[in-house]
Amino acid sequence: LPAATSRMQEDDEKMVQKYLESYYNLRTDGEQIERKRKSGPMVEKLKQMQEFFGLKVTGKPDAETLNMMKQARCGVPDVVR
Amino acid sequence: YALTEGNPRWEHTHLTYRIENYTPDLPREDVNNAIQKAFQLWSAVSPLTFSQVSEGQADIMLSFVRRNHHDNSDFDGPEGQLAHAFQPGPLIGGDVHFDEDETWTRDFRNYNLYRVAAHELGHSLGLSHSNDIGALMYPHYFHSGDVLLSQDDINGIQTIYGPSTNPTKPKGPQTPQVCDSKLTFDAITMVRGDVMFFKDRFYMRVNSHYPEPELNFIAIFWPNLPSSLQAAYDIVDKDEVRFFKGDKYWAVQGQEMLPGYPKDIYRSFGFPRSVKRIDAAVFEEDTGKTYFFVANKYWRYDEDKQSMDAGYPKLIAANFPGIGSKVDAVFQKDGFFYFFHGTRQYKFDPKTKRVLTLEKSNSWFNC
Repeated sequence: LPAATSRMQEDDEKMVQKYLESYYNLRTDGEQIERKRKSGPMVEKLKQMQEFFGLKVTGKPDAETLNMMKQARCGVPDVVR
Repeated sequence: YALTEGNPRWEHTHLTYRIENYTPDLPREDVNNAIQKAFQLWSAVSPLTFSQVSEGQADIMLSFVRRNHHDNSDFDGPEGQLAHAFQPGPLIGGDVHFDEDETWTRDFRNYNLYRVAAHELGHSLGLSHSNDIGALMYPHYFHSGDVLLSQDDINGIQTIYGPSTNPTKPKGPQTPQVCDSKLTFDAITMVRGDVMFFKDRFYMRVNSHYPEPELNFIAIFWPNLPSSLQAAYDIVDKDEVRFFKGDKYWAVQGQEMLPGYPKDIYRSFGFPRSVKRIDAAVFEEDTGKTYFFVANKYWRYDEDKQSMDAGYPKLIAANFPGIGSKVDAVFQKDGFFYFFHGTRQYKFDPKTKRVLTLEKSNSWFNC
């Protein structure tokens, strides 16, 4: 179970990064998400996404935010690229 | 709504489109119909007209492609991204790409081509994503059976191209705003401890652990319920919620729709045929009785005996003093009845038969 959990967390982190890159112009340069997560851009983009969808604005990838990110959607970014 | 940054738009109002290839998931005619209907949604509310061409370059080219298809956005295989479109402009401008790794349908199954095409065409015409959950331009896929432009979508497209030349000005459904002081409700009930408010196609839900109200489509929970419900009540000990519209009602347990519904209110509850709809209903836990409010009268139904109590209907004003003579919605919580009429809400103590407080109807939403 713990191994599965940590695997899941890793997958979720990748998904969050990919989602924010795709739809919120998050720019990454190949750095690991663990380093990015504590810095500004990731938190700011998460907040932007949470505000857009009317979620609680925490800047953290909480369960509700992850659920929203997992839904099927249009591929056009929510902010202009 | 939001416009695409830089406000790109088509300079001519008659646009052409071409379907470059067809998905094998559907007959060609179904694809043609879905795309045509999607264009009609937008032409009905704007001065734009669209015609299909079978060869050459059209303003809007539509195609089914997968993975890397030589634009700036690869598709991602099944699920995830369903489609994308480009803003108005020459060449790739306006074009719509559908992810061929999805399964395309003409019904409620994922993913309805008409629903997705209608959204993408909004981008082709210059709209960006809306954060109004009831808008077609909301970025997440949800299909409840109807594909409707909301008033938000109509406002968006008319901001770009002006109003429709059609003399009957079409209006779209509005998404309820929880903090709108003019908000009224169709029906309200408790559902497994949460208060659920119903309005048009939407529910609003609050519970004590999460103060932010949740707004979403009724069909998310109960795909077979109609919109614009008129009354609802929960029987806590049976874990059952009943929803009413016209002379029909439906029953659910949690997310499960109970089989055998809708049933009619005449045979099940014994209403006379003169009753065409129920305005509001509430179950009183202590007594096992359900109160049905119809115009200025109410009826009392015994859930144990499954029969209407004798001596009803009675006047609402006679036994529920202070709440007026008409009820839009009512629910019970902690032994009190909360009556709603228009933008007013009355907290009523059924034991003392007194109104305790008067509030705005949306006081539950922490506005």
